[in-house]
Amino acid sequence: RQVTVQRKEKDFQGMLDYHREDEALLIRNLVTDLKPQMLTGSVPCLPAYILYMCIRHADYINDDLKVHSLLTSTINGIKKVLKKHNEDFEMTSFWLSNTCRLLHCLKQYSGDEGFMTQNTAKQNEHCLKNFDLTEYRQVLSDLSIQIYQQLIKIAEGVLQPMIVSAMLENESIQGLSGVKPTGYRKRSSSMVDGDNSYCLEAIIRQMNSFHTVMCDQGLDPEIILQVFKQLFYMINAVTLNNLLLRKDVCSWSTGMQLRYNISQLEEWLRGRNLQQSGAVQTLEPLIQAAQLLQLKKKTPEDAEAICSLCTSLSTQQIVKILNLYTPVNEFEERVTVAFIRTIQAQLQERNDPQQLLLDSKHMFPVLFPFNPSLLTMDSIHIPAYLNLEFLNEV
Amino acid sequence: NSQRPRPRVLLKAPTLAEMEEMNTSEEEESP
Repeated sequence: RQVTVQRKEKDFQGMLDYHREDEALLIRNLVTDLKPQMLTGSVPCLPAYILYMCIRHADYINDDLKVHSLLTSTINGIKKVLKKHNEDFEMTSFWLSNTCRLLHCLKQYSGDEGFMTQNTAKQNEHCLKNFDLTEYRQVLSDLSIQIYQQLIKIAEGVLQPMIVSAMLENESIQGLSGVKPTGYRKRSSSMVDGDNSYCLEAIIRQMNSFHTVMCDQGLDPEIILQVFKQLFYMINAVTLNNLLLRKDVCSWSTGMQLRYNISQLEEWLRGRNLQQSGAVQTLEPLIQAAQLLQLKKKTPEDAEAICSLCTSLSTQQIVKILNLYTPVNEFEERVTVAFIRTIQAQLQERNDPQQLLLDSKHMFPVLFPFNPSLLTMDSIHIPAYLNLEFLNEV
Repeated sequence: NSQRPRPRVLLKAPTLAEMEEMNTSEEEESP
């Protein structure tokens, strides 16, 4: 009888070893030359986990120079890739996800009890043994902020050209063009060459695409919420600023269309489970402007109603919209000077900001809450197509 | 207390801006 000796595979402890001379190749294959599409279907943030497993081995063998070198090369590699793809939403989102994940790993496995509360016993075995990487965590946090800012800049650049036509000019409510102020009909997009008009659907389609990319890449849900709060703030600011400068859109019918468009955006947030982002709250000035266009503007009671409703608009903005307001037809009267004076008198005690327009470039500070992973390092498989065969599992 | 893990050694890191500077000067040096 033939005796077969079954050799037990040595347990993988979730560490990866490599020769120092292969570091450049590692960074090239895993960072600078990596295409996010290659990783579709694998564990989200796989590069971050692989990098952590390499760092952990360098820590395990107590090689501080190897840790320094790998972290520095990784950070420089990420910066290089972001610089090269500074208009690529998918690439930027991919490296934001991975940088944040690496930061979370350095916390989760730091050995600091505050970050270990949700770890399994197995995960606790995968903590760093020799080095405290607090200072590198700060560098990764600063890098994450830079990447987030690049991501927002790209997304805003895509959405901005759509906002005015989609929010203020496009008429999706049937029959509304008949009640547009006379003399201003069909003005939409006449100021730009070619057909640069967009409907709200185009904005929604674009936001769907952003959302899907970020979710697929495993970007932290809290960051995704902040991205949409920021984008909705810009939609609010650009739309309101245009409304405050254009007589032709200060009408009852635009108010009606605007309110409908905002409700579609709110519906979209609900559909994508993004209600808790605070995005709707950033639209409040615009919601009130739409209502102001639709309210009656004649009696002292109307003035009272406007003042109690428009709490997110400044006195200057309310007065400007009333001044620009254009009656739909000859049966509707212009807003009288007396009515505007009544409003001003009622609002004089408010301590409103002096500037008329909103800062459409304003950015909310971003936060990256700690988000430990449920994955255990020894369960991670490295696909052959990453060409990392020089990494040795330990 | 032999049960207690020994404290980890803090690895000093340059700031992101310092890293950028070092990287730029290295690139400038290499032809």
